[in-house]
Order: sequence, then C-alpha cells, then structure tokens
Amino acid sequence: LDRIARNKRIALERLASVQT
Amino acid sequence: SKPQTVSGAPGGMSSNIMSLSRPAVGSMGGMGGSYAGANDMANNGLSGNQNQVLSLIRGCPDQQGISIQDLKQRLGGMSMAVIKQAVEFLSNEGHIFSTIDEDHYKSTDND
Repeated sequence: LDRIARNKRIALERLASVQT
Repeated sequence: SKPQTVSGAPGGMSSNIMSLSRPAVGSMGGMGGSYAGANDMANNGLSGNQNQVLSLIRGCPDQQGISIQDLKQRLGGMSMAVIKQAVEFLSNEGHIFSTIDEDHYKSTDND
C-alpha cells in the first residue's frame, strides 16, 4: 500500500505538470 | 447513397472550425456509473480508446484499482496491445497510476 500512495503522488505531480 | 458534402462555398470560408475527430464511444455495459457527468476532463485530447479505458478505471472504486485483465474483459473487442498502450499513455499523463503491481491501475481524478 505504500507503493500505491507513492505512485499516486507521482501521478498527481505528472498530471499537474502536464495540464496547462 | 449520396455522401453528405456541403456543396456550398468551396475554399473561401475562413470561419471553418477544424472538426475534432471524436469517435462515438460505444455503449459499454457494466459498472462505472459516473460516465455522463464530468466530461470536460474526459475529452482532453484523448483518443476514443483512451477515453474508454480512463472512464472504466475511473469507475472502479477499489483501492487497488482495476486490473488490465478486467479492463480487457469489459472492453470486449479491444485488443490487449491497444489497452496497454492506452494505459501507458494515461499513466504517462498522470491520469492513472499503477497500484499493487503493474497490472492494476487507478485514476488520480476520482477522489
């Protein structure tokens, strides 16, 4: 479950950097 | 049997909006209730396949997300290669991320 949280954080950062 | 062409002004119109090719997303039976609602984000330059995959992943409430096998099952005709491609694209864009392993995915924007 640690992995889930970490991947989610990474994904959210990606999303933020991709959008606008 | 006649193609629908507008036989109006050839060429000259400057107010010609480029039609985004948006293939009709087929009816996908099964779960995933929140399909009709927030579609503003769902069409962010994603292809039809990517949209289908994304909304399926969005519709999965499990903490460990949805497995690729599940996706394939629910996406009937879509090939594994296409699904994996869409998944890879979506995760590169940050829309989804892998959870317990590389076969399970969850979306970032459903909570």
